[in-house]
Amino acid sequence: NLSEKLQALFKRLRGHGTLTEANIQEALREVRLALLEADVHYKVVKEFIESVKEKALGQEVLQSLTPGQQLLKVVHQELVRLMGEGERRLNLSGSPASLMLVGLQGSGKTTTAAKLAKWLRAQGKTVGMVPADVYRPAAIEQLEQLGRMLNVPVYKPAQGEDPVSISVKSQNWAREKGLQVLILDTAGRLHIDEPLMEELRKIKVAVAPKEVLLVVDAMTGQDAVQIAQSFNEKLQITGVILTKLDGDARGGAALSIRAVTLRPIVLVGVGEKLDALEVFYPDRMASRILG
Amino acid sequence: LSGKARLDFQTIEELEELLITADMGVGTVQRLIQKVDSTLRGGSGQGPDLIRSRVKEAIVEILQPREAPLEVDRARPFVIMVIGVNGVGKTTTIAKMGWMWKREGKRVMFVAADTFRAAAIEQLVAWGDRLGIEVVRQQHGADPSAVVFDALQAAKARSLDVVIVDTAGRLHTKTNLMDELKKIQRVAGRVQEGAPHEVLLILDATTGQNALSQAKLFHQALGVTGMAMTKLDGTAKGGILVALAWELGIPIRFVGVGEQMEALQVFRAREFADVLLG
Ligand SMILES: Nc1nc2c(ncn2[C@@H]2O[C@H](COP(=O)(O)OP(=O)(O)OP(=O)(O)O)[C@@H](O)[C@H]2O)c(=O)[nH]1
Ligand SMILES: Nc1nc2c(ncn2[C@@H]2O[C@H](COP(=O)(O)OP(=O)(O)OP(=O)(O)O)[C@@H](O)[C@H]2O)c(=O)[nH]1
Ligand SMILES: [Mg+2]
Ligand SMILES: [Mg+2]
Repeated sequence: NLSEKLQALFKRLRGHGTLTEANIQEALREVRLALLEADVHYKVVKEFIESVKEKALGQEVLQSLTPGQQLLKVVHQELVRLMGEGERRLNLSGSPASLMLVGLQGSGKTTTAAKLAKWLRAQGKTVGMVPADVYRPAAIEQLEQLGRMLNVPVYKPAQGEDPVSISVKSQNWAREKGLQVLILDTAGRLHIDEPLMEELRKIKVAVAPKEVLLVVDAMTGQDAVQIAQSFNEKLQITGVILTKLDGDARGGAALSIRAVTLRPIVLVGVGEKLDALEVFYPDRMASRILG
Repeated sequence: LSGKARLDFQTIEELEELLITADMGVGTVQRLIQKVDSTLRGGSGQGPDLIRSRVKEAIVEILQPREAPLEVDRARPFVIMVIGVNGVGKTTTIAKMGWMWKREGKRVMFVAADTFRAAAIEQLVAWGDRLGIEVVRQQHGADPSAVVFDALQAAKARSLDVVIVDTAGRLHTKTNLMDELKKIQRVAGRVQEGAPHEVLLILDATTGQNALSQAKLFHQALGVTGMAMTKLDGTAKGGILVALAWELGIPIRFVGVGEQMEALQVFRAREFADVLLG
């Protein structure tokens, strides 16, 4: 892993007298490799290495008895700083407060909608879910089944009702039922699909959600930048939920997304079961990315 | 001479950025550039176009041996077990393949062996209804091996042509879930000699370096005989396929390029390399 590589590198260099700028550059190359292998975007890595270079060349590393560890500490700290605020509460004001889940196909939106419902109900909120995916076979059935499992009400779309109408009508349904929070599950779509991205914008304008959460798979590679940028430009997302962190993906997409959108990662999915939702810990994510 | 060298360096750096951002992986990219560099030595001009075309040729050279379309006529019923991590497009790809073979006049059966995820059975049944392909299923929560057992008995008895087994998405790092797949594989082999004839791993084009870990662990557990990559209609280029082709000898069967039934193409090395290099 990176820690071992840096230690070996500095051990080899130590035999040649005091550390130089060139030595540190070599060490930063190892850091760059580690970040690229972790799926952090090429350009984000470049900027990141530039930003840590100054600290890396500082006395605390050059004069240290364990420069490898010291450099790693500097890099880790900078990653944690970039990945953000740590605990950030969801905006649940309003009646109902609508939380819109968006993202690419298969990223985990429907499952996350149910997890979020369970999470919020545990915090004392009355919650409902809205199946706004009319395209995928059995998508509405999927959310309905999850709702039954949790005993959480799910809006029932009319035959042939379109996603914008579903999103609007469900607001009244929620008010009638006295629900405090409404979770909108939308269909997976490509960020380059203009009509479908426009559909999301229409839903947002009609519903005025308190949160627009981009649901992203932790194993997403370099494309994370394009995805996040497009969704953010079109919808001004308010936060990100990273899913499938129970796997062995390093999750560099987290840094890429944060770098290009400056939006916080609010929650993470750590399993298929409905209790597998956790708060995002930037320091844990930093360690995971560095490998 | 120095001007030419500087141009090479810039070209190499640009190619590195292009290929890394295509998810080829920094290790594979460096290996590839070294390979091309050695073929360029002793050559005359080294302009950017020549370097680029050499890189493309090197990529085609790596991918071409993995071009091996799936032949389903060598057994009846030919049994395909579809596996992969969560959400990559297994169920949708099964629908696409079923539709393709049905149009060729083959008698196809789908097996709903994802008995775990909410509405997974209903999703495959909906596709079966739409395409006119029968789906063998049991109740939610049934043992997937039991569903496969029954389905294969029926398929054998009626001498169907192709049976496609849909399994639940699962992370390759979960040993108990990998054991479940091994059991499905064993049970299939007991009902019919040689089944499953194809163990097809589905990969998502938006996945980065983790695809390597996925392929290796699924292969270790079951012996993967074919791979397919979905969602190439997005902006992700699927460059990891080059790393996989180089490291594993597994055939690449199909690419998925959309959510409609027509959006399935047979993998072609040169076409893939063309899109990769843009
Ligand atoms: N291991 C794991 N699996 C997850 C997690 N979140 C979701 N999944 C699984 O990922 C797969 C896809 O989840 P869905 O909720 O259907 O994804 P989606 O974004 O709604 O998909 P589309 O509606 O088709 O875009 C399912 O198998 C889920 O069980 C997670 O945190 N960990
Ligand atoms: N754009 C695009 N979307 C695809 C493609 N293949 C599948 N999808 C979509 O990806 C999402 C997930 O597809 P599924 O077939 O449910 O994936 P899965 O692997 O069976 O998911 P689990 O069973 O939950 O693990 C759906 O929204 C599909 O329509 C493709 O080639 N392109
Ligand atoms: Mg969904
Ligand atoms: Mg499925």
